Amino acid sequence: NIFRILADLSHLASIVILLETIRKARQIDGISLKTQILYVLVFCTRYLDLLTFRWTSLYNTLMKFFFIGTSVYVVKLMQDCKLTNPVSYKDMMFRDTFQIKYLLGPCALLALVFNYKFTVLELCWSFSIWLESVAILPQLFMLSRSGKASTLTTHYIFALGLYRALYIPNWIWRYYSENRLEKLSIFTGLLQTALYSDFFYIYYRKVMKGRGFELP
Amino acid sequence: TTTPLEHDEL
Repeated sequence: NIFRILADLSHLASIVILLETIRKARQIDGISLKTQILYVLVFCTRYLDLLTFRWTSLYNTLMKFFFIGTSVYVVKLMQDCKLTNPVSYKDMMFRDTFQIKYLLGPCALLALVFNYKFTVLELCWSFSIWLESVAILPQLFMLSRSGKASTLTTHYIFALGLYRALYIPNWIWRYYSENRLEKLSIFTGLLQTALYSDFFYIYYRKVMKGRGFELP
Repeated sequence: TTTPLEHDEL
């Protein structure tokens, strides 16, 4: 359906924007390495079903490889910055201070409690869905500490947030058309979108009206 | 309603 396609396109766009930002500017100011590492973990644990070869569709499989590949590539590009632009790297590390153990622990626990089946694959999937919902927190934390961000970084965060937000009408659509109700995805998707809501509001008020992103 | 085990979303 249209919402699902727009959501996935928005997800793709967010990654393209991020890669372009890092490659063009040759700096990683304002981008959280911790969030990017969390995304590697999210995609690697979610797409373990690639190993079972029970592939849903070519589209699905290609996208999964794309998301795993690009997330690893982003982390590598950011690590490279240590040598190519040590000032920018140090500055980023200095600001990227969110403690991710407070996300990993609860997500692992939630995965053990809320899952569809107590198998390794399903537990990893549930863990990834919980972790994705909070993976942006180090990035948002960094943003709120520095108070401003480059326009490209805010476009990246916006596109990434829009992706999960667009999944919500997709789930409503699928409930009526397929009688499908995927409770875990829906709950974590709502949680994820809620975490973005403050950012969305400032993005709308400032960036979309041509002013820079600056926190009040 | 059904809760399918196939994860066909990304």
